[in-house]
Amino acid sequence: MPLSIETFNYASYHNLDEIYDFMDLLAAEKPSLVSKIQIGRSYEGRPINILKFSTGGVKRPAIWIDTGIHSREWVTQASGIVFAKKLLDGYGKDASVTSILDHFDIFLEIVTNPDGFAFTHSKNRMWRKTRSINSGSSCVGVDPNRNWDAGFGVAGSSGNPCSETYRGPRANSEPEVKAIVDFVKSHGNIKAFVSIHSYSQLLLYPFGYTSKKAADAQELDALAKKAVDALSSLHGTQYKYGSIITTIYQASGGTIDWTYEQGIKYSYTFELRDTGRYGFMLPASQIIPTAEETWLALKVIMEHTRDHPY
Amino acid sequence: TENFVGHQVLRISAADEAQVDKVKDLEELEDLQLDFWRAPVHPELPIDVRVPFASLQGVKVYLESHDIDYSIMIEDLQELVDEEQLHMSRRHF
Repeated sequence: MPLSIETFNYASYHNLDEIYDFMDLLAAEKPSLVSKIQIGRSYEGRPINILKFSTGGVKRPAIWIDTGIHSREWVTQASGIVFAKKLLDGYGKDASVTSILDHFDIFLEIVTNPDGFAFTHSKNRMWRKTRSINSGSSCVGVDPNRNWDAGFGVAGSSGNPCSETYRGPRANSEPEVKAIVDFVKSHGNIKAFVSIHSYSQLLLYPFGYTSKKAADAQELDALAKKAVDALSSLHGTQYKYGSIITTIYQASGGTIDWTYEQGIKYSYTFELRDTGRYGFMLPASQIIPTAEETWLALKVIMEHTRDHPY
Repeated sequence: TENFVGHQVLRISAADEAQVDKVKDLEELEDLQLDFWRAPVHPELPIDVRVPFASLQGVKVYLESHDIDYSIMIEDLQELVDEEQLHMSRRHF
């Protein structure tokens, strides 16, 4: 049966080729709304693709959502696929999505670490990092959430290439990170940035590398509360929220610390289900409920961004 | 393809900072091949760690000898991986 947007199985995990094919299907389904953009190439040469949802305008303010920066957290890429379908279906039908897309572009990067993701399907399901070769070490890969130029190298990441939180030889050493950095800088008008991980049911905002409070901490905290209330209203899933360093631990070189320091006020990280039954080995049966509840929180953040221009 | 037969994921509950440090000491022993899914940070937060079969006995003895509470979060990791693969392949039909 030819694959189509309607026959695609959203309640199952997919490999890299299937996700990239899905992105092409989506762009073909509604080219007036959706386009696929390649923003770079991974260390092993795979295209780094994002979806752009736009109803017109030039350099409109934009919202960025990414999933799968830690490749083994499969429920995040699977949720990204569901978000893409909701944006496609929602425009013109869902008042909130329509209003957001009438004012903002939305960029969605479903597979933010394609080399690592391909490796989880082919060789090692537990792989988390990139697949770059570390000179002088037999250990491979850098933690792409420790490689950003925000507190890079301070406590909260490792200098050991064999560690799962290895920061890399320098900030932005990973092409997967550099591609986003370059895109964000060249676009220059991104107003919200959400990076999605799993697991442990948390909604986090800057900072992670320092105990210094973010200038907008009060607003970010209030918005996080509103978002997690919306999330738990669907299935009762309980989330905690707060700054990275006060809620979990010191983590340096992190994505949203960098985006916040670029001036993107609404910078958030999600840690999706669960709290400790399956960890990131979440059964496929939980993909849809996880994505649905997360979508409610994402809409709260996107609506707030729409209603609070800065 | 790496297989995880006999690997277990333990959920460790450190009672205090000293016990967190004891678990951190484990983290330094690279030949144990431990994979921390949730890192040892402070007592309020659970620690989740994947332990290969070869290291399992040693790690459990170490935890018990330091009175560090733990439970088995995932009994047989390979079973979950197999289920996932089966579900994905079934999707094709």
